[in-house]
Amino acid sequence: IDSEDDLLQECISSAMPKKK
Amino acid sequence: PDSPLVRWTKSLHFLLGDQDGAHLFRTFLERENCVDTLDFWFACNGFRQMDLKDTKTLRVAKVIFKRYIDNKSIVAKQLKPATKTFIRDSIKKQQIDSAMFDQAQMEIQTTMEENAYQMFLTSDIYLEYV
Repeated sequence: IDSEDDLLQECISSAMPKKK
Repeated sequence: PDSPLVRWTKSLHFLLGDQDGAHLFRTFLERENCVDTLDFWFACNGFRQMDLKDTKTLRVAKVIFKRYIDNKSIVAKQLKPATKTFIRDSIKKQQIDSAMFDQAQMEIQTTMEENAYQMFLTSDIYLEYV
């Protein structure tokens, strides 16, 4: 099971803009 | 077409949609001790894209609530009490919805647009980058 930190980080990262 | 740097000055939306812009704004917010507002904003976007059928989605909603809303953090301080109550009730009843953080995100975004974003555009971090 992922830790809370991992879950949150994954969620935030998924929304970050990607390199053009 | 406008360069990315010119677009950053047009709206917070453009700034956060650009990788370098979002990164630089994050550096600025870290210095101002309010980077949580930006992380929360991105977490709301990430949450909205999650699959409601995935059990992970409820866990993520709970983590977002615990980290940013159910405490005295800078995000919690900027949210209206009714907004926090709505999210608390949704989690308690396990009524998870893709839009459950939308109102909270909008409140944080408005505060960012009026304060941190304006300060960023006159900050030395931004001016040196330019």
